[in-house]
Amino acid sequence: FNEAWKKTKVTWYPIPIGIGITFIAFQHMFRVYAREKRKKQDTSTEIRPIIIGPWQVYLIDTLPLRALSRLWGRINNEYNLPVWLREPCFKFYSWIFKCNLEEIENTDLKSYPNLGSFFYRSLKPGVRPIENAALVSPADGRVLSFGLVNNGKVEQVKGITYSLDAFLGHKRKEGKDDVIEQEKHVVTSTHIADEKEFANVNGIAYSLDALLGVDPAGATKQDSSVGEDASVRFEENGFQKELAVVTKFATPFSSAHKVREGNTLYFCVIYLAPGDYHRFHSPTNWVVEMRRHFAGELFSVSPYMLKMLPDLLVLNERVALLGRWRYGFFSMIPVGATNVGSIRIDFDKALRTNRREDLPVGTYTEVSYKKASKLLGGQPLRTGDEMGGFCLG
Amino acid sequence: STIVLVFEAPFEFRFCMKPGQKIKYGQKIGEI
Repeated sequence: FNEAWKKTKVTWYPIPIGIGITFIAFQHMFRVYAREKRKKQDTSTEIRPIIIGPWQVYLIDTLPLRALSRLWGRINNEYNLPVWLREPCFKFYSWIFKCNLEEIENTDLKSYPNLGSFFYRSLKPGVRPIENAALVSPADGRVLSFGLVNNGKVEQVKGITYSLDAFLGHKRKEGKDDVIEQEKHVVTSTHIADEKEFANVNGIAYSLDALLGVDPAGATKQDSSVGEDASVRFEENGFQKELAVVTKFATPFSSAHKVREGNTLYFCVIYLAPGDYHRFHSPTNWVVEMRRHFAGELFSVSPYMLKMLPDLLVLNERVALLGRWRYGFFSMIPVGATNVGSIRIDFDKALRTNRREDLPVGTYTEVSYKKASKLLGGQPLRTGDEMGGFCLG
Repeated sequence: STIVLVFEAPFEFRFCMKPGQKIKYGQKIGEI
């Protein structure tokens, strides 16, 4: 080796580096060109939010949650169990999820054709006395968090704060640290969110406007009650977009909704476990003036998941029921999850959730209940009235 | 699934529950 090392003559050749660099440049150029072409061809406005969080979140985000939820729903709602299998199956489900079978109205388990109908069971009259209070619980469940909405910020689980304004889909300026200043950005009612818009950074400040939806700009007012879809077509950045069912515009919540003197905003988050009774009722005497259906992801909303992905409630499918009660503004927002992606509102037969054709995350459609009651300008509800429920899939 | 309530109420409003508490529908969660 020593000999060879010493004796071998070293000859220097100019290797063609330039050709190598040119080849790589061309390769990169073709790749960019192909990507831009694919983007142009892809007319769908499917924009995926950027999910940022622990590794478990990335893992879950790669799953087709909505498709899995629809499959779960198809299995449980469309395939009836053989009669002999029903009782053991529902008893097993009740044992796992601690359902209380004494309280259900129809105790003949063989009469439930499938798990979907068992899941949507009703309770015996009188097993849930309605207490005489300003506010009662709308459903069986566990209190995750509650408190004051301090200038638009909501305390989420474990101290991570939302500011409710972005909760409605406002565009955000690049955030500094955990509280992102909300730009006054009016969201069209079928707003295709920018990729950044729903960037889900742990601890990001969310706001009420992301939860309830704000007043779209520039769209014409359409008068239509529940079920009559009106739509306005318009062109934006080469995309045909449709402003769906824009009926009545609530004013931008955070700016125009002035809380009355001596009042303030409160919030409360209630988690329904898989074994809980899944119909929900009116928590007080109020009038529902409109609903906003946000198509979205269907992450699990368990406390574990909420801790890992604190901005979850903004990403998930939800129906924001907005109205008023004797002290001012009142809203109730049922939020779907992977196993219960369907939200049913008894007085809104037109509502369909967890549909394949729904617009992607960051869009919502709005329907006014003005015609439900001319006098009150909305759907009147008394404390304890059944409003609807969550269904499997 | 989850239900979020967001509402306006006077400063005297008080929640009568604790985080993590199990509740039933119809049970009092707040009073003024």
